[in-house]
Amino acid sequence: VPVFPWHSLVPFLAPTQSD
Amino acid sequence: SPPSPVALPPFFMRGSIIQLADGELKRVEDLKTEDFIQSAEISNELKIDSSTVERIDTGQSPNAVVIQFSVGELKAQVCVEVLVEYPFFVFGQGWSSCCPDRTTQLFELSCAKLCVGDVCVSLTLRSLK
Repeated sequence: VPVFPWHSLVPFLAPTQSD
Repeated sequence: SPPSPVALPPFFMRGSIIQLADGELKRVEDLKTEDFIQSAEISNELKIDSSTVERIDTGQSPNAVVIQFSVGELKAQVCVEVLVEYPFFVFGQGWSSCCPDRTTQLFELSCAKLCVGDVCVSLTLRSLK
């Protein structure tokens, strides 16, 4: 059974932030 | 030619096994807002952003929509074109898509209707050290 990481379900909508 | 809308990946199928950042396994339909928040908190690379739906327009491809989000504290305006059945996770509500009937039909994933004003979970890369 494949296991998917939680972050694969969430879109990246913002550019990388420098904080 | 217009960019192809993002196709729906397999892990949105009901019953798919999702691993949280602490190693816990959950089914996709059982995920809660807290699961995303807590997973991001223990991640060195990822940060949760709140992305508010500002507009939903018809896409250029069949069965596609263009969703405009206002992302994060800076309210960056971001548009994505996705298929109408593509689910987003709305804070405090759960999976939501522009066509919940189609999402349920294709993926057996219960969905609410995604509406303008909904606040979706999204990710940002933290700056790499």
